[in-house]
Amino acid sequence: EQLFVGDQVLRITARDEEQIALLRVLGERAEMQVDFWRDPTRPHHPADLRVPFASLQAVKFFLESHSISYSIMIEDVQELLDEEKKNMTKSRR
Amino acid sequence: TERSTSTFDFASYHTIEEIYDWMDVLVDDHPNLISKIEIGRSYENRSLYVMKFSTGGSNRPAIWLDTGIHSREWITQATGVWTANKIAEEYGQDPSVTAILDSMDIFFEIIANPDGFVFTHSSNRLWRKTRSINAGSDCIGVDPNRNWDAGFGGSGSSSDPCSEIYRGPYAHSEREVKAIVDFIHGHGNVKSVISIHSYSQMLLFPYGYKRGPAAHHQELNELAKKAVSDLAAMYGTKYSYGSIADTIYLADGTTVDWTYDNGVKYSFTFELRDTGRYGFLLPSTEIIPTATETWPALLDIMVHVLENPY
Repeated sequence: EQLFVGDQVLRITARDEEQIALLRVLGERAEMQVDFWRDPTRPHHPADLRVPFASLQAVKFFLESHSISYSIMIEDVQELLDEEKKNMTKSRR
Repeated sequence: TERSTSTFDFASYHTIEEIYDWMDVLVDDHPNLISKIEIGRSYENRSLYVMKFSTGGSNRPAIWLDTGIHSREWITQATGVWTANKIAEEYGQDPSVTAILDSMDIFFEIIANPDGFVFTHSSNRLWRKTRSINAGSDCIGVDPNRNWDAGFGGSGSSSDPCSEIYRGPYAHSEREVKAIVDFIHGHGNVKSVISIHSYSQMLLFPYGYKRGPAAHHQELNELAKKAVSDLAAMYGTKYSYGSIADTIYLADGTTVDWTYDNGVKYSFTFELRDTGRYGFLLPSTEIIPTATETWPALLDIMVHVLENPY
């Protein structure tokens, strides 16, 4: 089973089309292994990006170096998944 | 112990086995209203089950609902279960539901992508696509909402098998998609298709593969406006609405573009809530509020379909 320990989901808000284009470039960089849960569509609309733990530093550096604002929507994806699984087991009991 | 829908926990996420078991119990509980039909098999040869709600007649005008075509969007399958149960419970009670089912049939595919759904439980919770093997690539799966023969192959999808929006080798290559295509073509009297996704709180209608307004844009827009208003009235959840291309982005090969282009006028896609904190990992405590708020919007659309035959 694939684990997502330390993965984060960043909520990113691009301020203009140039930043939208930069986000699209980021999404296509295979080595980053990022996954847009919510695509960058237009300025001031949220885009949600799941970032593997191993890419976190590089992705945050990329965003900060282009002054693209973001917040952390999910601190640790695996924690939420563990919680979800625990709740399913509890319900089944 | 005797299985019963009254012991099913609608406020929890479930495995495919639990949902398929529950379907059989729902049919047992409502033998004169509900039957379970198989419209095909998935890539890994799982049954594609559809709940048929019918009070008789032959080839009546029909409404198609589907959830779970993107397997990781668990809130949609859970909402599908709750909604199917609600339809069964309200027939004979709620005047609108009774009027709809006295004249129309409802077909509800709750797990439209079973292979992907099983994979989210066993191996990768964030899996979105089908599980078909792509010749010449290590990457698995096709985005079943880019595989339809409507603007297929345009810029709003990807030709890269490793992409989450990979369109597939050709239109309707995916058995999960082809089964719905064949069903709708074979039935010939489907008047509305409502495909339920998550997340981002939107009610969308054609087109996605082009920017120009659909022929019935005005009517679809007015109906969407009413539906999202009644949805918001429940808990204040705000939806945006409009055509796919105008509201989100260009997206080719989508379900509702194909159904609309194939004569199904009332074609809508829901993107259910996310509350801005959990995305696809909406806690199970939000299942019932999400399903409850979506119900009046679904009812608005179905009543409109009933009252506006074409």
